Amino acid sequence: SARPTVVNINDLTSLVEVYKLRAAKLVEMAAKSIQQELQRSKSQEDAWNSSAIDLVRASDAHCHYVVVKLFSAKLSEIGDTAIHSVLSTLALLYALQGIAQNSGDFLQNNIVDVPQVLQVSVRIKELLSQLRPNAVALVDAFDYHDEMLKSVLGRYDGNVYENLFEWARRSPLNRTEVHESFHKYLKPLRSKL
Amino acid sequence: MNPDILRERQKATFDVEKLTHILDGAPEKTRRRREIQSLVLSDPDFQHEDPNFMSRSDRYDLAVKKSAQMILKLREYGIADPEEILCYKSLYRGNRHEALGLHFVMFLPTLYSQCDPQQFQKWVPLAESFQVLGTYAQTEMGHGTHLRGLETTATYDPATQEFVLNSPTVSSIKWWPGALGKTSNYAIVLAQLYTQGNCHGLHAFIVPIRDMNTHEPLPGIVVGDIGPKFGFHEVDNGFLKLENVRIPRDNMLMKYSKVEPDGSYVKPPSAKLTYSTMVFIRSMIVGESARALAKSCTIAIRYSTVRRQSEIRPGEPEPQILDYQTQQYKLFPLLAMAYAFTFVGQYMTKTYHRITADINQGDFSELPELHALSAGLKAFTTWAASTGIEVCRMSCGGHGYSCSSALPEIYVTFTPTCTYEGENTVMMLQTARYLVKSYRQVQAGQQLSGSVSYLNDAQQQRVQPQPV
Repeated sequence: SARPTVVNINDLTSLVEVYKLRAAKLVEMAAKSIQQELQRSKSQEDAWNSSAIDLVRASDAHCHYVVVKLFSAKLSEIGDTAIHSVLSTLALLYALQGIAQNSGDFLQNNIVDVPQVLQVSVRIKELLSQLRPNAVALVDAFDYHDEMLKSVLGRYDGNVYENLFEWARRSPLNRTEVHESFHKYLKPLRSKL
Repeated sequence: MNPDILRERQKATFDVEKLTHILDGAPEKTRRRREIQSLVLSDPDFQHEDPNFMSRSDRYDLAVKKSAQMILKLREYGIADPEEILCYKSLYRGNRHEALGLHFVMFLPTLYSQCDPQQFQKWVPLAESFQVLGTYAQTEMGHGTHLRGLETTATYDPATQEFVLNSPTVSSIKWWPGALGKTSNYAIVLAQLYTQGNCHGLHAFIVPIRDMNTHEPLPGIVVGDIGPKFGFHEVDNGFLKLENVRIPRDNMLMKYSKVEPDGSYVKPPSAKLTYSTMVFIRSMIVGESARALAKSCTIAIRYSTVRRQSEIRPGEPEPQILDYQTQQYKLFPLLAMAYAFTFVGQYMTKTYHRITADINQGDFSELPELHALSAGLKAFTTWAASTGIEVCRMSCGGHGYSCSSALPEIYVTFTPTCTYEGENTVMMLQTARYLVKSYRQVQAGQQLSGSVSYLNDAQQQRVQPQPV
């Protein structure tokens, strides 16, 4: 049998392999589900419909693998060491988070084992701390001008509260101190009670 | 500058400008994007009341006004590169959709890709000069992603060499297409083609729906707005009921399939060609997922550094929300996803252009792969991004519910991507069809290429978890 792949959860290349195997396993499971349904003398169409959940999961795993693989491939194009480092942390976080959120797929196909899943959770916390100092710089790099973002909370200068108050005061309801509904409905109501 | 966010910027361990260049694709693209951005920001026409404070009718009116202005300004500035046009528009419209959006992203690309030379000569100048304002009417009230189920008919009449277009049932009324209700005077209508008593499936027809001068609906055309939605306030998603409307034979787009004057039918080289416009849109949607998520992360993370609340260590000042591990756990994986999807979007755009060039050379070999990949990635990225935007919104607490945060607008503008241009579950099943077919080819001993080639080596490979 072929050499088993050794999984190293700290190595992105190894994680790409892990996602590849998960996708391959789920595609195989979906194809076998169709086969089993056909053996129950179902039509091709009914066999397909009775395997639809597995089919969607297989496609999801395939796309997840493509995304992780492309992220890893992009890193190989980046020469700046500081940027390569912070993007590697992001890529590792993305890949490990996917394993944590879909651990069942990886465990049931013996792609990772339970100690490794526990290790993944620990590693994710470490990566969160590593990213904390760069969080604002990483979103600044998207370079969305305030006028495009149109968000008081997301202002580049961070002066949220003053601008939140200004924004609210421009609401049409505040054009008059007393809204016309007071005179139309509330005041007459009082006189009738 | 808020002191907290200023301190955050001083902590950065890398050159932000360089990373921006990577996200744009090159330093030159960053420079050019900012140049276009300054055109928009310095433009007095860009300044207007906050649409959040407007009625739907006023928002639609403003959107049409801005669309018309953009057309004139793009000419004035000489911006013609498709990517730069996209950049200018996304800057100009902010988090909202464009009233004439479908004219640019569906109507014109379909004319470019599906018109035969004569039709190209006739229709493209009219559409590029906005005499013809078009939309793309495919979805019906009762049918959307399942294209073969569409009921609108186009029956060829050899006596008059015309097609008769009809909405045979209520469920066949065209429903949802953007700019269909009040804006467009033409529509590319997808209909089941009938000629010489046979049905030849879905084909595209150019149908006039409003008078070119008065803009009144034409005879046999019942058209209007479908009413308020969860978002998309600026877009007149419309309905179109066709009551035996006659159009000339050469209004069927005939670059690939044809109907001769006597009604005989010529098949297209690939059934998937009608899909090429959808593949283009789906490839673009992957990039849209990245942008929507990146904006949401920008808002939520910046806000989480200026918002201080409660205490971690007794007696200390209120910590920044972003110092709580739970807030980091909500936002940082989404930030990583925004970067991941940005790079996938760059890859999809490149791949789409490459394969389209091959198709124009008559090589259709990679179309099935691109069709499957774009369908799957469109579903995968939009589901994840839609959920992620909502997480960003909620991580801003109550102020995330205020329109001032922009997060509600970003969410309601983005989330329709999960159901339009192919409902996501159906997209995933389309990708699965390609995966199962590939799997069976591996079983039969074939060597695969492209994004499914891993199915070959995965057959042999086993995995041994390594103790960490």
